[in-house]
Amino acid sequence: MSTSESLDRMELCESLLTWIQTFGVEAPCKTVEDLTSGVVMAQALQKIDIVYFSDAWISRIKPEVGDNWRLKISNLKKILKGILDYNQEILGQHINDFILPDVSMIGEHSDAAELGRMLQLILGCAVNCEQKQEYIQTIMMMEESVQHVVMTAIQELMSKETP
Amino acid sequence: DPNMKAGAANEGVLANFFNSLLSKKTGSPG
Repeated sequence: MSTSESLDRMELCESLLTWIQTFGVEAPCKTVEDLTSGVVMAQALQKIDIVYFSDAWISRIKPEVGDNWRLKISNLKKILKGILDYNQEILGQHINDFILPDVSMIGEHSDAAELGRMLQLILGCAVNCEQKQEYIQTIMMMEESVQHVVMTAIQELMSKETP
Repeated sequence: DPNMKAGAANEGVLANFFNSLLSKKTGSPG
């Protein structure tokens, strides 16, 4: 059984939703719907690396998108690009063969499986960044079932990374 | 109790994984 086969995408989203709450960002982040604007993810990324995900970067993310899915998708595209660039430029790794999240499905249909993929990429940034110790220790304090899903998600990402 | 043993084993796997992640050198192009 491969890692990807054992990763239930809905369970992944649920566990990573619990994980993203540990960042204590300003924006509400209790439900899948709360995350579809991208604002929570942008704020979490800024906590991961405030130099790279600077105020100038975050100012390009529209905070008040309401139900406008076009604005949500626009935000999500910028965030996905930011994550991929961060991996390449700062972490020095390229993610191959990883099915990238479909941001249209997140913005338009609040798709939990696709949101899970997006959060998985943010998880990859957190556990590889300079302050990774802080983030890994926080994960180790979480419920065992969540830790297990997080571990599988990291393993899947690691299997797709090349320097 | 087999459940307790399985729980302890699982805890060990998780701790090993996250500890190895902590000691992994972060890759950076510099």
